[in-house]
Amino acid sequence: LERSTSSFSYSSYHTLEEIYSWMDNFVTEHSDIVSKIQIGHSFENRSILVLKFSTGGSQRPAIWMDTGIHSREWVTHATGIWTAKKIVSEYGEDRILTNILMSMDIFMEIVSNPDGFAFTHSMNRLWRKNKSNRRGIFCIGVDLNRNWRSGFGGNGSNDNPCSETYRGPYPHSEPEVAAIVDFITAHGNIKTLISIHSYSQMLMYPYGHLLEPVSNQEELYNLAKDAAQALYEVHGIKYIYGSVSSTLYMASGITVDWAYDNGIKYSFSFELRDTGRYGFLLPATEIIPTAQEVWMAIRTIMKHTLNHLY
Amino acid sequence: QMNFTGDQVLRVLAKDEKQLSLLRDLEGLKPQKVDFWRGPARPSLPVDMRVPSSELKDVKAYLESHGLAYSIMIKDIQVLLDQEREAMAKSRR
Repeated sequence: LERSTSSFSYSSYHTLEEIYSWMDNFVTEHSDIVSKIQIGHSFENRSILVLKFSTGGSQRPAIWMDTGIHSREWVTHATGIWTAKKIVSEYGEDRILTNILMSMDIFMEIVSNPDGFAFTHSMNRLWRKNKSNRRGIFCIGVDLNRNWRSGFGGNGSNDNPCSETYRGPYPHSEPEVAAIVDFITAHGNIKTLISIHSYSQMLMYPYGHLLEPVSNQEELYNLAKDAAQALYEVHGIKYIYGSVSSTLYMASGITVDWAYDNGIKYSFSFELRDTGRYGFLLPATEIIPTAQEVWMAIRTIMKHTLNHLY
Repeated sequence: QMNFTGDQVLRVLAKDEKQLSLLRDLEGLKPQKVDFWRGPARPSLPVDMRVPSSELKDVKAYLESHGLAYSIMIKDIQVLLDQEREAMAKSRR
C-alpha cells in the first residue's frame, strides 16, 4: 500500500483499502489540521470514518460533507479525496477558505457506504445500496438515501426489498445512516450539510418528500444559483438547481430533508457530472475536472454559511 | 465480478407524463431486470436505464411499440468496465 499521499494518484479510482490507507497517511502528514474519527461500523462491521479539519477551538460551527452513500457512484469518493487534499493545500493560501477554517470546522465522510463500495470492487460494479440482510427478506441491501426519518415511507421510496430504492424496515434502521445521525445530533452545531451523489449535474436543496417550499427557499435558491455559476465558470459544465421535488422527483427519507428538519438550514445535495455519455462509469480522466468545478460550488456554499452564521 | 457483456444503457426521452408512467411500468414488467440509472422524473429530463443483453430485444420492442424515442448511451457496459479496471491497474503500477 502507498506509504505517503505524495505518490497517491488523485486522478484514479481506488479500492476501499487504498482509500483507508490514504486517509491514515493524509492525517499523519497534516496532523496540525486533520484528524480521523470513527463514527461507527457498517452492517458488515467495516469502520465508518470521518476526516475532521479544524484549526482549534471547541464545538465550533461546522460543515458536514459526505460522498459515496450510493456505492456505484465512484466519482463521488474520488471527488471527496481530491477535495480533502484541496482543503489542506489551500489553507493559508486561499483567504476565503482560511477564514472559514479560522471560524468553523469541516467534517468529511468519504466512504459513507463501505460495504457497498467494497462490493462494487469485488462482485458487482453497479451495486447501489448497502449490504444489510435480514431474516425473511429475500433481497439484500437498503437504499441509504431513503432510510432517513424525514418523510420516511412516502412517495419516492419503495417498500419492496428488491427495489433499488428500498427504504428499509424503519427509519435509521441502517447502521451507516444511524452513525451519521448520532454524530451530527451529538455535535449539535452543524450549520451546513453537503451530500454528494452522481450523476446528472444538479444542485438541489430540500424538500424531496414535499412539494411545498422550505421557509428559506429564496435564500437557498439564490445560493444554489451562485454555486452553480461558480461551478460553470471552471469548465463550462451546466448544472440545474432547485428543490429535489421540483427539480428531479419526489423522494422521501432522504439525507437533506432530515438535515433540514433537524436545524441545518444550508442543506444541499449534488449530482455530479457524466457529460451525458458515461453515467456511473465516468472515466478516471474526468475525476479532477469534476472535483475542480464542484470545489468552487462547495466553496461558495461554505462562504455563504460563514457570512450568515445562525 | 459480475459480467455485463452486451448490457446497454438506453437513454429515453419521454415526451409527457403518460410516457413517463409507461417507463415506470417497465420496472414492474421486468422486476430486477431494468436498472434505472436516471429514473423517470419529468419530461424535461432524460431517463437512463441499464438493460441486460437478454432483455434488450423485449425492452426495445416495448419502447418502440409505445412510441418512446431512445438512443444507446452505452453500447456495451463491460467494455467500459474493462477500460476502468485497466486504468486502475495501470495507475497502481
